[in-house]
Amino acid sequence: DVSPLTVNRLSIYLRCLRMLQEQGLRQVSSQELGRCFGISPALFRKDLAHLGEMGIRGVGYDVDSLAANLSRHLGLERTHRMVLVGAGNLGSAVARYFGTGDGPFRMVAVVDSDPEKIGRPLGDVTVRPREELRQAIEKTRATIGLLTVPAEAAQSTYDELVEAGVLSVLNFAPVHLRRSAAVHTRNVDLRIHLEELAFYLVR
Amino acid sequence: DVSPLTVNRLSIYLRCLRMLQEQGLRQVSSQELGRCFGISPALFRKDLAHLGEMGIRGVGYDVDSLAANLSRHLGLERTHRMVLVGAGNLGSAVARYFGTGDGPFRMVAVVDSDPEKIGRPLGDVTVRPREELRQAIEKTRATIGLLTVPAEAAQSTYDELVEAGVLSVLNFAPVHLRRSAAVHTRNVDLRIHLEELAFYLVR
Ligand SMILES: NC(=O)c1ccc[n+]([C@@H]2O[C@H](COP(=O)([O-])OP(=O)(O)OC[C@H]3O[C@@H](n4cnc5c(N)ncnc54)[C@H](O)[C@@H]3O)[C@@H](O)[C@H]2O)c1
Ligand SMILES: NC(=O)c1ccc[n+]([C@@H]2O[C@H](COP(=O)([O-])OP(=O)(O)OC[C@H]3O[C@@H](n4cnc5c(N)ncnc54)[C@H](O)[C@@H]3O)[C@@H](O)[C@H]2O)c1
Repeated sequence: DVSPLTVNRLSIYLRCLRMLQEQGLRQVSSQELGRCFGISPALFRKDLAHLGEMGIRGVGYDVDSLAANLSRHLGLERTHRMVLVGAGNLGSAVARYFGTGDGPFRMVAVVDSDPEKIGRPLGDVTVRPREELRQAIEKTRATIGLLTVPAEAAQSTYDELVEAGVLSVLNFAPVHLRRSAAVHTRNVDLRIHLEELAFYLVR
Repeated sequence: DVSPLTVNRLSIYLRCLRMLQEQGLRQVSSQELGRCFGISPALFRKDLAHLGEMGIRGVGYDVDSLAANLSRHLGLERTHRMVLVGAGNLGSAVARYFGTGDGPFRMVAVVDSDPEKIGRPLGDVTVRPREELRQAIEKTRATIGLLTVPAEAAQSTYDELVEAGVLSVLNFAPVHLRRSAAVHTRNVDLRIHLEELAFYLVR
Protein backbone atom coordinates (compact mmCIF):
# COMPACT_ATOMS: atom_id res chain seq x y z
CA ASP A 1 0.00 0.00 0.00
CA VAL A 2 0.99 3.66 -0.21
CA SER A 3 3.22 4.90 2.61
CA PRO A 4 2.36 8.07 4.60
CA LEU A 5 5.60 9.65 3.41
CA THR A 6 4.43 9.31 -0.19
CA VAL A 7 1.07 10.81 0.75
CA ASN A 8 2.76 13.76 2.44
CA ARG A 9 4.71 14.39 -0.77
CA LEU A 10 1.39 14.46 -2.65
CA SER A 11 0.23 17.21 -0.28
CA ILE A 12 3.38 19.17 -1.02
CA TYR A 13 2.92 18.69 -4.76
CA LEU A 14 -0.63 20.00 -4.51
CA ARG A 15 0.46 23.10 -2.62
CA CYS A 16 3.00 23.86 -5.36
CA LEU A 17 0.40 23.28 -8.06
CA ARG A 18 -2.00 25.65 -6.29
CA MET A 19 0.69 28.37 -6.23
CA LEU A 20 1.35 27.81 -9.94
CA GLN A 21 -2.38 28.03 -10.63
CA GLU A 22 -2.51 31.34 -8.78
CA GLN A 23 0.31 32.59 -10.99
CA GLY A 24 -1.82 31.67 -13.98
CA LEU A 25 0.50 28.93 -15.30
CA ARG A 26 -1.14 26.29 -17.50
CA GLN A 27 1.87 24.08 -18.32
CA VAL A 28 4.90 23.40 -16.18
CA SER A 29 8.12 21.55 -16.95
CA SER A 30 9.58 18.78 -14.78
CA GLN A 31 12.45 21.10 -13.86
CA GLU A 32 10.13 23.85 -12.63
CA LEU A 33 8.10 21.33 -10.64
CA GLY A 34 11.28 19.86 -9.17
CA ARG A 35 12.36 23.31 -8.00
CA CYS A 36 9.00 23.97 -6.38
CA PHE A 37 8.71 20.53 -4.80
CA GLY A 38 12.30 20.43 -3.61
CA ILE A 39 12.44 16.92 -5.10
CA SER A 40 14.29 15.53 -8.13
CA PRO A 41 12.12 14.87 -11.19
CA ALA A 42 13.30 11.25 -11.05
CA LEU A 43 11.53 10.80 -7.71
CA PHE A 44 8.35 12.74 -8.22
CA ARG A 45 7.76 11.34 -11.72
CA LYS A 46 7.51 7.95 -10.02
CA ASP A 47 4.95 9.28 -7.51
CA LEU A 48 2.90 10.98 -10.23
CA ALA A 49 3.04 7.94 -12.53
CA HIS A 50 1.27 5.97 -9.76
CA LEU A 51 -1.58 8.46 -10.09
CA GLY A 52 -1.66 7.92 -13.84
CA GLU A 53 0.10 11.21 -14.56
CA MET A 54 2.76 10.65 -17.17
CA GLY A 55 3.50 14.20 -18.30
CA ILE A 56 4.08 15.07 -21.95
CA ARG A 57 7.53 14.68 -23.43
CA GLY A 58 9.12 18.07 -24.04
CA VAL A 59 6.19 19.91 -22.47
CA GLY A 60 5.82 18.77 -18.87
CA TYR A 61 2.53 18.64 -17.03
CA ASP A 62 -0.87 20.31 -17.32
CA VAL A 63 -1.19 22.32 -14.11
CA ASP A 64 -4.98 22.24 -13.73
CA SER A 65 -5.47 18.57 -14.47
CA LEU A 66 -2.54 17.56 -12.24
CA ALA A 67 -3.91 19.68 -9.39
CA ALA A 68 -7.38 18.18 -9.83
CA ASN A 69 -5.95 14.67 -9.86
CA LEU A 70 -3.91 15.26 -6.69
CA SER A 71 -6.88 16.88 -4.97
CA ARG A 72 -9.04 13.89 -5.80
CA HIS A 73 -6.46 11.39 -4.52
CA LEU A 74 -6.05 13.37 -1.30
CA GLY A 75 -9.78 13.04 -0.74
CA LEU A 76 -10.35 16.77 -0.96
CA GLU A 77 -13.36 16.44 -3.30
CA ARG A 78 -15.35 15.11 -0.36
CA THR A 79 -16.40 16.50 3.01
CA HIS A 80 -14.77 14.96 6.06
CA ARG A 81 -16.61 15.55 9.32
CA MET A 82 -14.44 15.84 12.41
CA VAL A 83 -15.04 15.75 16.15
CA LEU A 84 -12.55 17.21 18.60
CA VAL A 85 -12.08 16.14 22.23
CA GLY A 86 -10.37 18.57 24.59
CA ALA A 87 -11.26 22.22 24.01
CA GLY A 88 -8.22 23.62 25.83
CA ASN A 89 -5.61 25.91 24.35
CA LEU A 90 -4.55 23.65 21.51
CA GLY A 91 -8.01 22.24 20.87
CA SER A 92 -9.61 25.68 20.71
CA ALA A 93 -7.04 26.89 18.20
CA VAL A 94 -7.48 23.79 16.07
CA ALA A 95 -11.29 23.88 16.28
CA ARG A 96 -11.41 27.51 15.16
CA TYR A 97 -8.84 26.95 12.42
CA PHE A 98 -11.09 24.31 10.82
CA GLY A 99 -14.35 25.44 12.32
CA THR A 100 -15.55 27.90 9.71
CA GLY A 101 -15.92 28.03 5.98
CA ASP A 102 -16.46 25.12 3.70
CA GLY A 103 -13.20 23.33 3.00
CA PRO A 104 -13.16 19.53 2.83
CA PHE A 105 -12.55 19.36 6.60
CA ARG A 106 -15.52 20.36 8.73
CA MET A 107 -15.57 20.51 12.51
CA VAL A 108 -18.99 19.13 13.49
CA ALA A 109 -18.62 18.65 17.25
CA VAL A 110 -16.32 19.60 20.12
CA VAL A 111 -16.57 18.09 23.62
CA ASP A 112 -14.80 18.77 26.88
CA SER A 113 -15.00 17.47 30.47
CA ASP A 114 -14.61 20.93 32.04
CA PRO A 115 -18.03 22.47 32.88
CA GLU A 116 -16.53 25.93 32.42
CA LYS A 117 -15.98 25.23 28.71
CA ILE A 118 -19.47 23.96 27.89
CA GLY A 119 -21.40 26.33 25.63
CA ARG A 120 -18.29 28.15 24.43
CA PRO A 121 -18.47 28.91 20.72
CA LEU A 122 -15.57 27.66 18.61
CA GLY A 123 -16.02 28.39 14.93
CA ASP A 124 -19.39 27.01 13.84
CA VAL A 125 -19.92 24.75 16.89
CA THR A 126 -20.22 25.17 20.63
CA VAL A 127 -18.47 22.99 23.17
CA ARG A 128 -20.66 20.12 24.43
CA PRO A 129 -20.20 17.94 27.55
CA ARG A 130 -17.76 15.06 27.31
CA GLU A 131 -20.63 12.58 27.86
CA GLU A 132 -22.13 13.56 24.49
CA LEU A 133 -19.12 12.32 22.49
CA ARG A 134 -20.63 9.07 21.29
CA GLN A 135 -24.00 10.52 20.32
CA ALA A 136 -22.25 13.43 18.56
CA ILE A 137 -20.26 10.99 16.42
CA GLU A 138 -23.34 8.88 15.62
CA LYS A 139 -25.51 11.89 14.82
CA THR A 140 -22.94 13.65 12.59
CA ARG A 141 -21.39 10.45 11.21
CA ALA A 142 -18.01 12.06 11.81
CA THR A 143 -15.12 10.09 10.35
CA ILE A 144 -12.16 11.88 11.95
CA GLY A 145 -11.42 12.31 15.66
CA LEU A 146 -9.01 14.98 16.89
CA LEU A 147 -7.42 14.23 20.24
CA THR A 148 -6.27 17.33 22.11
CA VAL A 149 -6.69 16.20 25.73
CA PRO A 150 -3.91 15.97 28.32
CA ALA A 151 -1.59 12.96 28.07
CA GLU A 152 -3.21 11.09 30.96
CA ALA A 153 -6.64 11.14 29.26
CA ALA A 154 -5.39 10.27 25.78
CA GLN A 155 -5.64 6.46 25.73
CA SER A 156 -9.12 6.23 27.24
CA THR A 157 -10.41 9.00 24.98
CA TYR A 158 -8.86 7.30 21.96
CA ASP A 159 -10.49 3.99 22.89
CA GLU A 160 -13.86 5.71 23.12
CA LEU A 161 -13.41 7.45 19.74
CA VAL A 162 -12.62 4.08 18.18
CA GLU A 163 -15.62 2.42 19.78
CA ALA A 164 -17.91 5.24 18.70
CA GLY A 165 -16.98 4.51 15.10
CA VAL A 166 -14.55 7.14 13.77
CA LEU A 167 -12.37 5.91 10.93
CA SER A 168 -9.26 8.00 11.67
CA VAL A 169 -7.71 9.78 14.61
CA LEU A 170 -5.20 12.62 14.71
CA ASN A 171 -3.52 12.52 18.11
CA PHE A 172 -1.78 15.59 19.54
CA ALA A 173 -1.10 14.20 23.01
CA PRO A 174 2.50 13.15 23.67
CA VAL A 175 1.75 9.46 24.19
CA HIS A 176 2.29 6.28 22.19
CA LEU A 177 -1.29 5.11 21.88
CA ARG A 178 -2.23 1.43 21.82
CA ARG A 179 -3.75 1.71 18.36
CA SER A 180 -6.76 -0.01 16.86
CA ALA A 181 -5.94 -1.79 13.60
CA ALA A 182 -9.30 -0.66 12.24
CA VAL A 183 -8.70 3.05 12.74
CA HIS A 184 -6.01 4.98 10.85
CA THR A 185 -4.20 6.76 13.67
CA ARG A 186 -1.53 9.43 13.30
CA ASN A 187 0.41 11.48 15.82
CA VAL A 188 1.16 15.18 15.36
CA ASP A 189 4.39 16.36 16.90
CA LEU A 190 5.70 19.88 16.44
CA ARG A 191 9.12 18.61 17.45
CA ILE A 192 9.55 17.23 13.93
CA HIS A 193 9.30 20.77 12.56
CA LEU A 194 11.77 22.05 15.13
CA GLU A 195 14.19 19.22 14.36
CA GLU A 196 14.13 20.32 10.75
CA LEU A 197 15.09 23.85 11.78
CA ALA A 198 17.77 22.55 14.14
CA PHE A 199 19.29 20.39 11.37
CA TYR A 200 19.98 23.49 9.28
CA LEU A 201 21.02 25.57 12.30
CA VAL A 202 23.88 23.21 13.16
CA ARG A 203 25.25 22.78 9.64
CA ASP B 1 22.06 20.84 -0.17
CA VAL B 2 19.85 18.49 1.85
CA SER B 3 16.11 18.86 1.18
CA PRO B 4 13.61 19.30 4.07
CA LEU B 5 11.92 16.07 3.01
CA THR B 6 15.16 14.19 3.63
CA VAL B 7 15.53 15.90 7.00
CA ASN B 8 11.97 14.92 7.98
CA ARG B 9 12.84 11.30 7.16
CA LEU B 10 15.82 11.58 9.52
CA SER B 11 13.41 12.66 12.27
CA ILE B 12 11.26 9.61 11.57
CA TYR B 13 14.30 7.33 11.60
CA LEU B 14 15.33 8.72 14.99
CA ARG B 15 11.89 8.13 16.47
CA CYS B 16 12.05 4.50 15.34
CA LEU B 17 15.54 4.09 16.73
CA ARG B 18 14.40 5.53 20.08
CA MET B 19 11.55 2.96 20.23
CA LEU B 20 14.01 0.16 19.43
CA GLN B 21 16.36 1.45 22.15
CA GLU B 22 13.47 1.36 24.63
CA GLN B 23 12.87 -2.26 23.65
CA GLY B 24 16.50 -2.95 24.49
CA LEU B 25 17.55 -3.83 20.93
CA ARG B 26 21.27 -3.42 20.16
CA GLN B 27 21.36 -4.52 16.50
CA VAL B 28 18.65 -4.19 13.90
CA SER B 29 18.44 -5.51 10.34
CA SER B 30 17.59 -3.40 7.30
CA GLN B 31 14.27 -5.25 7.02
CA GLU B 32 13.27 -4.43 10.59
CA LEU B 33 14.23 -0.80 10.12
CA GLY B 34 12.32 -0.66 6.85
CA ARG B 35 9.21 -1.93 8.60
CA CYS B 36 9.52 0.65 11.34
CA PHE B 37 10.35 3.53 9.01
CA GLY B 38 7.71 2.61 6.46
CA ILE B 39 10.42 3.07 3.84
CA SER B 40 12.21 0.56 1.61
CA PRO B 41 15.79 -0.32 2.65
CA ALA B 42 16.91 0.87 -0.79
CA LEU B 43 15.78 4.40 0.03
CA PHE B 44 16.84 4.76 3.63
CA ARG B 45 20.24 3.13 3.07
CA LYS B 46 20.95 6.06 0.72
CA ASP B 47 19.90 8.58 3.40
CA LEU B 48 21.96 6.85 6.07
CA ALA B 49 25.00 6.49 3.82
CA HIS B 50 25.06 10.29 3.53
CA LEU B 51 25.51 10.37 7.30
CA GLY B 52 28.38 7.93 7.04
CA GLU B 53 26.27 5.00 8.24
CA MET B 54 26.92 1.98 6.06
CA GLY B 55 25.51 -0.83 8.16
CA ILE B 56 27.25 -4.20 8.49
CA ARG B 57 26.65 -6.84 5.84
CA GLY B 58 24.51 -9.64 7.27
CA VAL B 59 24.03 -7.85 10.59
CA GLY B 60 22.38 -4.51 9.94
CA TYR B 61 22.89 -1.43 12.04
CA ASP B 62 24.03 -0.69 15.59
CA VAL B 63 20.99 0.92 17.22
CA ASP B 64 22.77 3.15 19.75
CA SER B 65 25.40 4.53 17.41
CA LEU B 66 22.84 5.13 14.64
CA ALA B 67 20.54 6.95 17.07
CA ALA B 68 23.43 9.07 18.35
CA ASN B 69 24.49 9.93 14.81
CA LEU B 70 20.94 10.94 13.79
CA SER B 71 20.51 12.95 16.97
CA ARG B 72 23.74 14.84 16.27
CA HIS B 73 22.79 15.59 12.67
CA LEU B 74 19.36 16.83 13.77
CA GLY B 75 21.11 19.28 16.07
CA LEU B 76 19.66 17.70 19.19
CA GLU B 77 23.00 17.68 21.04
CA ARG B 78 22.72 21.44 21.38
CA THR B 79 20.27 23.80 23.04
CA HIS B 80 18.12 25.90 20.76
CA ARG B 81 16.57 28.95 22.40
CA MET B 82 13.17 29.98 21.06
CA VAL B 83 10.98 33.05 21.33
CA LEU B 84 7.25 32.92 20.65
CA VAL B 85 5.08 35.82 19.49
CA GLY B 86 1.33 35.58 20.05
CA ALA B 87 0.34 33.95 23.34
CA GLY B 88 -3.20 33.09 22.24
CA ASN B 89 -4.74 29.64 22.18
CA LEU B 90 -2.22 28.06 19.85
CA GLY B 91 0.76 29.99 21.19
CA SER B 92 -0.04 29.13 24.83
CA ALA B 93 -0.29 25.43 23.99
CA VAL B 94 2.99 25.51 22.06
CA ALA B 95 4.79 27.55 24.72
CA ARG B 96 3.77 25.14 27.47
CA TYR B 97 4.57 22.08 25.36
CA PHE B 98 8.18 23.26 24.99
CA GLY B 99 8.30 25.48 28.03
CA THR B 100 9.47 23.03 30.66
CA GLY B 101 12.12 20.43 31.07
CA ASP B 102 15.46 20.36 29.38
CA GLY B 103 15.12 19.05 25.85
CA PRO B 104 17.14 20.65 23.06
CA PHE B 105 14.35 23.17 22.43
CA ARG B 106 13.94 25.78 25.16
CA MET B 107 11.32 28.50 25.25
CA VAL B 108 13.15 31.57 26.55
CA ALA B 109 10.64 34.35 25.88
CA VAL B 110 6.99 34.85 24.95
CA VAL B 111 5.51 38.22 23.95
CA ASP B 112 1.99 39.41 23.19
CA SER B 113 0.31 42.71 22.30
CA ASP B 114 -2.72 42.10 24.55
CA PRO B 115 -2.27 43.75 27.99
CA GLU B 116 -4.51 41.06 29.51
CA LYS B 117 -1.92 38.41 28.68
CA ILE B 118 1.13 40.14 30.17
CA GLY B 119 2.47 38.40 33.24
CA ARG B 120 0.74 35.11 32.46
CA PRO B 121 2.97 32.13 33.23
CA LEU B 122 3.52 29.69 30.35
CA GLY B 123 5.90 26.91 31.25
CA ASP B 124 9.13 28.45 32.58
CA VAL B 125 8.47 31.96 31.22
CA THR B 126 5.86 34.66 31.67
CA VAL B 127 4.32 36.64 28.84
CA ARG B 128 6.07 39.99 28.22
CA PRO B 129 4.80 43.00 26.25
CA ARG B 130 5.16 42.92 22.50
CA GLU B 131 7.54 45.91 22.63
CA GLU B 132 10.13 43.77 24.42
CA LEU B 133 10.54 41.34 21.49
CA ARG B 134 13.81 42.71 20.18
CA GLN B 135 15.50 43.06 23.56
CA ALA B 136 14.31 39.54 24.52
CA ILE B 137 15.96 38.09 21.42
CA GLU B 138 19.19 40.01 21.99
CA LYS B 139 19.36 39.15 25.70
CA THR B 140 18.63 35.42 25.27
CA ARG B 141 20.38 35.07 21.89
CA ALA B 142 17.37 33.07 20.74
CA THR B 143 17.85 31.45 17.35
CA ILE B 144 14.28 30.29 16.62
CA GLY B 145 11.16 32.44 16.37
CA LEU B 146 7.69 30.89 16.65
CA LEU B 147 4.96 32.89 14.95
CA THR B 148 1.48 32.25 16.40
CA VAL B 149 -0.17 35.63 15.80
CA PRO B 150 -3.30 36.23 13.67
CA ALA B 151 -2.80 36.23 9.90
CA GLU B 152 -2.98 40.02 9.60
CA ALA B 153 -0.04 40.49 12.01
CA ALA B 154 2.11 37.71 10.57
CA GLN B 155 4.22 39.55 7.97
CA SER B 156 5.14 42.52 10.15
CA THR B 157 5.95 40.25 13.10
CA TYR B 158 8.07 38.04 10.85
CA ASP B 159 9.98 41.05 9.52
CA GLU B 160 10.70 42.14 13.07
CA LEU B 161 11.89 38.66 14.10
CA VAL B 162 14.25 38.66 11.13
CA GLU B 163 15.58 42.09 11.94
CA ALA B 164 16.08 41.17 15.59
CA GLY B 165 18.43 38.40 14.47
CA VAL B 166 16.71 35.01 14.75
CA LEU B 167 18.14 32.39 12.43
CA SER B 168 14.93 30.39 11.81
CA VAL B 169 11.20 30.94 12.01
CA LEU B 170 8.38 28.45 12.36
CA ASN B 171 5.22 30.12 11.08
CA PHE B 172 1.78 28.88 12.11
CA ALA B 173 -0.24 31.71 10.58
CA PRO B 174 -2.06 30.86 7.33
CA VAL B 175 -0.15 33.30 5.14
CA HIS B 176 2.55 33.00 2.49
CA LEU B 177 5.25 35.13 4.07
CA ARG B 178 7.65 37.26 2.04
CA ARG B 179 10.67 35.37 3.33
CA SER B 180 14.15 36.58 4.15
CA ALA B 181 16.84 34.59 2.37
CA ALA B 182 18.96 34.78 5.52
CA VAL B 183 16.42 33.13 7.79
CA HIS B 184 15.32 29.53 7.40
CA THR B 185 11.54 29.83 7.42
CA ARG B 186 9.02 27.00 7.54
CA ASN B 187 5.24 26.93 7.67
CA VAL B 188 3.28 24.54 9.87
CA ASP B 189 -0.07 23.48 8.51
CA LEU B 190 -2.24 20.88 10.19
CA ARG B 191 -4.08 20.46 6.92
CA ILE B 192 -1.20 18.29 5.67
CA HIS B 193 -1.92 15.80 8.45
CA LEU B 194 -5.62 15.84 7.66
CA GLU B 195 -4.95 15.33 3.95
CA GLU B 196 -3.01 12.23 4.86
CA LEU B 197 -6.00 10.88 6.78
CA ALA B 198 -8.37 11.84 3.94
CA PHE B 199 -6.18 10.02 1.39
CA TYR B 200 -6.69 6.73 3.22
CA LEU B 201 -10.36 7.46 3.98
CA VAL B 202 -11.27 7.71 0.28
CA ARG B 203 -9.35 4.65 -0.91
N1 LIG C 1 1.57 17.62 19.31
C1 LIG C 1 2.15 18.79 19.64
O1 LIG C 1 3.07 19.25 18.99
C2 LIG C 1 1.54 19.52 20.82
C3 LIG C 1 1.69 20.90 21.01
C4 LIG C 1 1.06 21.48 22.10
C5 LIG C 1 0.31 20.68 22.98
N2 LIG C 1 0.22 19.36 22.76
C6 LIG C 1 -0.58 18.46 23.60
O2 LIG C 1 -1.95 18.74 23.36
C7 LIG C 1 -2.72 18.47 24.53
C8 LIG C 1 -3.55 19.67 24.91
O3 LIG C 1 -2.69 20.73 25.24
P1 LIG C 1 -3.29 22.09 25.79
O4 LIG C 1 -2.15 23.03 26.01
O5 LIG C 1 -4.42 22.55 24.95
O6 LIG C 1 -3.86 21.62 27.21
P2 LIG C 1 -5.12 22.24 28.02
O7 LIG C 1 -4.97 21.80 29.41
O8 LIG C 1 -5.25 23.71 27.73
O9 LIG C 1 -6.38 21.54 27.31
C9 LIG C 1 -6.82 20.25 27.63
C10 LIG C 1 -8.34 20.25 27.57
O10 LIG C 1 -8.79 18.91 27.65
C11 LIG C 1 -9.88 18.86 28.55
N3 LIG C 1 -9.96 17.50 29.04
C12 LIG C 1 -9.19 16.89 29.99
N4 LIG C 1 -9.53 15.60 30.10
C13 LIG C 1 -10.56 15.38 29.23
C14 LIG C 1 -11.35 14.25 28.90
N5 LIG C 1 -11.15 13.07 29.48
N6 LIG C 1 -12.31 14.39 27.95
C15 LIG C 1 -12.51 15.59 27.35
N7 LIG C 1 -11.80 16.70 27.61
C16 LIG C 1 -10.82 16.59 28.55
C17 LIG C 1 -9.59 19.92 29.59
O11 LIG C 1 -10.77 20.33 30.27
C18 LIG C 1 -8.99 21.01 28.73
O12 LIG C 1 -9.97 21.88 28.21
C19 LIG C 1 -1.72 18.05 25.61
O13 LIG C 1 -1.67 16.64 25.64
C20 LIG C 1 -0.41 18.63 25.10
O14 LIG C 1 0.72 17.92 25.55
C21 LIG C 1 0.78 18.78 21.70
N1 LIG D 1 -0.88 26.08 11.30
C1 LIG D 1 -1.99 25.49 11.76
O1 LIG D 1 -2.28 24.35 11.49
C2 LIG D 1 -2.86 26.34 12.69
C3 LIG D 1 -3.76 25.77 13.59
C4 LIG D 1 -4.47 26.63 14.42
C5 LIG D 1 -4.27 28.01 14.34
N2 LIG D 1 -3.39 28.51 13.43
C6 LIG D 1 -3.11 29.94 13.31
O2 LIG D 1 -2.34 30.33 14.46
C7 LIG D 1 -2.61 31.70 14.76
C8 LIG D 1 -3.04 31.84 16.20
O3 LIG D 1 -4.25 31.17 16.39
P1 LIG D 1 -5.01 31.26 17.78
O4 LIG D 1 -6.24 30.41 17.67
O5 LIG D 1 -4.07 31.01 18.90
O6 LIG D 1 -5.42 32.81 17.82
P2 LIG D 1 -5.62 33.73 19.09
O7 LIG D 1 -6.43 34.89 18.64
O8 LIG D 1 -6.11 32.93 20.27
O9 LIG D 1 -4.13 34.19 19.46
C9 LIG D 1 -3.46 35.23 18.80
C10 LIG D 1 -2.62 35.96 19.85
O10 LIG D 1 -1.75 36.86 19.17
C11 LIG D 1 -1.77 38.10 19.86
N3 LIG D 1 -1.37 39.12 18.90
C12 LIG D 1 -2.10 39.69 17.93
N4 LIG D 1 -1.35 40.54 17.22
C13 LIG D 1 -0.11 40.51 17.77
C14 LIG D 1 1.11 41.18 17.50
N5 LIG D 1 1.22 42.06 16.49
N6 LIG D 1 2.19 40.92 18.26
C15 LIG D 1 2.10 40.03 19.29
N7 LIG D 1 0.97 39.36 19.60
C16 LIG D 1 -0.12 39.60 18.85
C17 LIG D 1 -3.17 38.22 20.42
O11 LIG D 1 -3.22 39.14 21.51
C18 LIG D 1 -3.45 36.79 20.82
O12 LIG D 1 -3.04 36.52 22.15
C19 LIG D 1 -3.65 32.17 13.74
O13 LIG D 1 -2.99 32.80 12.67
C20 LIG D 1 -4.30 30.87 13.28
O14 LIG D 1 -4.85 30.97 11.97
C21 LIG D 1 -2.69 27.71 12.65
